[in-house]
This record gives sequence, structure tokens and C-alpha cells, in this order.
Amino acid sequence: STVLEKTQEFFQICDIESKGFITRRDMQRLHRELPLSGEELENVFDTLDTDGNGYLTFDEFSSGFSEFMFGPGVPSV
Amino acid sequence: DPNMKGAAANEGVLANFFNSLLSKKTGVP
Repeated sequence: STVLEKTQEFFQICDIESKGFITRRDMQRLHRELPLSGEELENVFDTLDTDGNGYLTFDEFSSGFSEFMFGPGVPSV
Repeated sequence: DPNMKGAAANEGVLANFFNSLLSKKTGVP
């Protein structure tokens, strides 16, 4: 549940307006908060947006986070 | 394989991203 809480926290950091999803623009705005360039953040967005619809849902975000925490092939939190 | 290289690069970026988020939240109760 700690991982789930972290995931929710991180999702809220990215989803500045609490829309329930993250757009490419939301992700790019994080370059002010995080030591990553706009291009790197776009890469992150593209990697996490597995269906490529331009919206990053909590499910997509959490499965990306699970892969980071536990390695590929692990079911999402 | 260029695709494999791309995937590996993205993994690094993803790790960077989540590590940054993790360190950003350090100290928050």
C-alpha cells in the first residue's frame, strides 16, 4: 500500500489541475520541479503512455512505476 | 538493434524521472 500511496502522490504532482489524467503539457511543466529537461519529460510521457492516446491515466502511470520499482512484467499496483 | 537501444534509453529516463520524484518527496511525512 506504500507503493500505491507513493504512486498516487506522484500522479498528483504531475496532474496539477487534478483532472484525473496527465497530458504532455502537464509533464513538460514538471521541468521546473524536477531536474529533467522538457525533452526527457516528453520521453517519460511517451514511455508511460502505452496506448499513445496523449492522455496518461493513473493505470498507465502506476504500471510504469511498478516496472521501475520491480522490473518489467510485474502486474501494476 | 535500434529498438532495444531506444527502450533501454527510455528505461533510463523513466528511472531518472521516478528517482527525481522520490527524492523530491523525501522529508514529507
